[in-house]
Amino acid sequence: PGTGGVIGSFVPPKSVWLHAMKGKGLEISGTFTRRSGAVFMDLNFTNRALQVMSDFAIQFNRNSFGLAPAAPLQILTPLAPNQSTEVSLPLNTVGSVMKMDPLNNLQVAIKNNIDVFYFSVVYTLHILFMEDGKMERQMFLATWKDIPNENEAQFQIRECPPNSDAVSNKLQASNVFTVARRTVDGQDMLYQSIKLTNGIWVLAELRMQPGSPSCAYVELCLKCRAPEVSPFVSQAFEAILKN
Amino acid sequence: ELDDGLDEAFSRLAESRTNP
Repeated sequence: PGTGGVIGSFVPPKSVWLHAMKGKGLEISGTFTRRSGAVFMDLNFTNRALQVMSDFAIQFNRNSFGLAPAAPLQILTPLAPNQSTEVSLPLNTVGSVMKMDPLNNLQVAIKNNIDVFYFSVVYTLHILFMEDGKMERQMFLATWKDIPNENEAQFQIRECPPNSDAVSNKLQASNVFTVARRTVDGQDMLYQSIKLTNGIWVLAELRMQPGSPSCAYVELCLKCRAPEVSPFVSQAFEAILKN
Repeated sequence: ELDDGLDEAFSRLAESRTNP
């Protein structure tokens, strides 16, 4: 407050993950966030049944990045009919790993005194972007050269902020760090780095025409030794920049 | 400003990507 202009990291709006019809009256909406270096699953539980709900617990299936609850689900008082409660569940990334399809899929089981319910959610990969993801410049150049061209993926992102400062600031708030910037033939080029929680580095080149209206697009090129993550990193760029 | 050659290297990279 009072600092104006400071941008927070991207938080997608909550969506319904478990409909009351499928949850015997339990409705769950949620989103994923990254705050102060930690991942959270922010949840809203609503009891749309005619009986009290209690004894809540949560479990994840194995997943691509080892996401797991870092604490038990804390819903301390029973949930009366028509009552809602908000919970922020801290997560860690030291759980069992199994490659999911899509890569960012997470299978969740929630239990209460009535039954056990299962649902799948997808998360935006930015929750895995680490705070120490700014690669040293010399390392960036060497890594860029070292990663083969086959591991390079191109994407277009439309409706971005109107200039490279705004783009860079917005991305940095979600741990996408600008390592260098150049202007060539009237185009702004940003060289950026990201470190995922599992230690994978992603290098990015963003190219944009300065002074274009905000409906302009940027060309995103990603280089990574694990190129299967690139489409999901591109989705995260898109979500951050359009937010 | 100390020139460690990295500024120039980034300029060459950007140039080569724009005009391959």
